[in-house]
Amino acid sequence: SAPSPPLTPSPLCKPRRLYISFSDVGWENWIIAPQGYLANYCGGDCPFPLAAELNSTNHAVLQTMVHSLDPQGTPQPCCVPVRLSPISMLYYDNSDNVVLRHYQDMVVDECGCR
Amino acid sequence: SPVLATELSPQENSLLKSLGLSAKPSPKKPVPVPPVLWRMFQKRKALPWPDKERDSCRVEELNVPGDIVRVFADQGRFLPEGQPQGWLCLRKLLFFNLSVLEEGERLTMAQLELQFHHNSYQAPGPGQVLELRLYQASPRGLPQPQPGRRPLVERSFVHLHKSLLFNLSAALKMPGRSLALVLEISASGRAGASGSLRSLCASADAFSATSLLVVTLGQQCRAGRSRR
Repeated sequence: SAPSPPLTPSPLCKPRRLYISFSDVGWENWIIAPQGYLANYCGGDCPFPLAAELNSTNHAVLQTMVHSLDPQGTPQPCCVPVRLSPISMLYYDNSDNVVLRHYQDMVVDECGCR
Repeated sequence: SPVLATELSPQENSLLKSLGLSAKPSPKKPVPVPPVLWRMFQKRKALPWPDKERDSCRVEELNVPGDIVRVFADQGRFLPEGQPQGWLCLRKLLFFNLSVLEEGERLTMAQLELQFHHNSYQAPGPGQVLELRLYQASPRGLPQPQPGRRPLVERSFVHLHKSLLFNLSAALKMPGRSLALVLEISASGRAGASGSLRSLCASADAFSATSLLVVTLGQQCRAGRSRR
């Protein structure tokens, strides 16, 4: 389930809100906490010319240049996560033990054109 | 062929695999969450980003590397007291099924906790102590006391507290599929004090629960360390 989107939608590449509910996934029986979390995702365009705030690489800048010359042959760079953060989860394993595990790269904090 | 409702979709399977699970857990008798795990979870949730990232492969509360903390419940049973030397108050097999530990995990800490209903085992007289011994036993067959065998842990107490912690990291450096220990608590003191030693032992039923907290470094963290 996704909470209502921000009021000022931007077409540019940036993090978008995505709330993952473990009961929607059907995992509420074994995940103790959290019941869900704000995972986010990356969405939006990487247009030419690439602005600095789009966290682009040199390669992505050149790719957008080539794309502007040859839109059919070369795609635009992709809008992808460039900084993710971990979350911790408490759950029961298959032997009914309680486990606390730290999972890396679970939340999208920043996106970039790559 | 029809797909059983209990079967997992390939997507769900792959998600579980990426979380380090071979199957979807379905707890039969969910146990309460140990307070120590709740505390760690809440503390980590409140951490700001840079700290959260930095500490994701470390268990700060226990000051050890690790990203997986498990609490194993004891599946052992009380044992006959056998041939006691002095006043043997309690003899119990402690058995922990460690088969969920994955191949690539590296154990960084193992802590045994013995819990009592209250602060019992108060030695009533001077010179009287309670002795606690932990022996490593073979998971196969009934463990038998062996004369001259050195215990893994040996402590003397004038007063046993509600919760006792023992570091078993060294004993579990090469963990197998299970861990079996024999716990003995006995009372000793001056000759002729058998009455008070007996009363000292009488509170043996105050023994409440045993658990084993195990911290490991999973493959995700180990790979990250190697890269660095």
